[in-house]
Amino acid sequence: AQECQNLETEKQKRIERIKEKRAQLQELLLQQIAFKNLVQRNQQNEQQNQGPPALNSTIQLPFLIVNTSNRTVIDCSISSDKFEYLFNFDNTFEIHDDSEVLKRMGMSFGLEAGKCSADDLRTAKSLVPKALEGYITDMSAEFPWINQRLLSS
Amino acid sequence: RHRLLEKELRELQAAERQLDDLIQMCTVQLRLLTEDPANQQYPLVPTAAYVTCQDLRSVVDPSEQMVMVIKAPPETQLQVSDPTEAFQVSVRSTQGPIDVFLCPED
Amino acid sequence: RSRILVSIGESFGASEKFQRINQLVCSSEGQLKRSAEGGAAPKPLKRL
Repeated sequence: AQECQNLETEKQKRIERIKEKRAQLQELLLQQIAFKNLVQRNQQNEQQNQGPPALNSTIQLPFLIVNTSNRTVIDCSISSDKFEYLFNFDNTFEIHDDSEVLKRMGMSFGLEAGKCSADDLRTAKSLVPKALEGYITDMSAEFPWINQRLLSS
Repeated sequence: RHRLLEKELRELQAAERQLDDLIQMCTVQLRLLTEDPANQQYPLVPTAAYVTCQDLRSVVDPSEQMVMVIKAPPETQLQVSDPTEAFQVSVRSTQGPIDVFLCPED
Repeated sequence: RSRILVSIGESFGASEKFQRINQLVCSSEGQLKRSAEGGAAPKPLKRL
């Protein structure tokens, strides 16, 4: 009975670790899809507009954004070599990295929210290696995709 | 029950190993993709891996919010102080200058 | 005292740290504590 209890404990730990790793794999796939989708969109726009947008109107990846109310006053200190910045805000702010911005732009087809149209799902699957297509399909499904993947394997 | 638990553990072990391999593969792919010479940080020739100011304004309501963009070399340290004392953010680079600019409102 | 440190460019996990930072900053504790202490609001700073 004690051995069974130990095995049961080990099993629960492993299931928790698999859940975390599943989320990590999903995030990596979403970032990959969003990045490729963004590059494709930009290339199509450049073809239509016969060239890239003005340099000062584009922000190359990777970047961070800090957004805050228009009324916030920000005190900024900068070292002379621009290696160090110190910002003091008098109001709350938010920090997001580029992968979050791409998701909000819809570059990952809403997969992160489990809402993805059939056409977008096809496009998303075309942006990842064939071996991982199944995970994209599961991601857009209702039930937890890892269980389906586990069962099938 | 003991035999069944051992079998389930073996299956979970295999599934976890499969996930580890896939995560490793995807991490390498994403790094190659984003650090591809053409998409290298501060590229000599801009590549298609960019967002426009219009994109940023589409995710943040420009009538309410201002957006500050931080472009920093890899391994730059960003520290946020304890919000109960001050709303302070410090950014410190060791590999090159940091660029900060406000996304224009229109 | 810095609460959270993020290395920009790390391949994974930065998004979660930013979410945690945003929750911390936006939680009302910051304002409450300062107003509870009657601490003067941050001095008027110049706009960036």
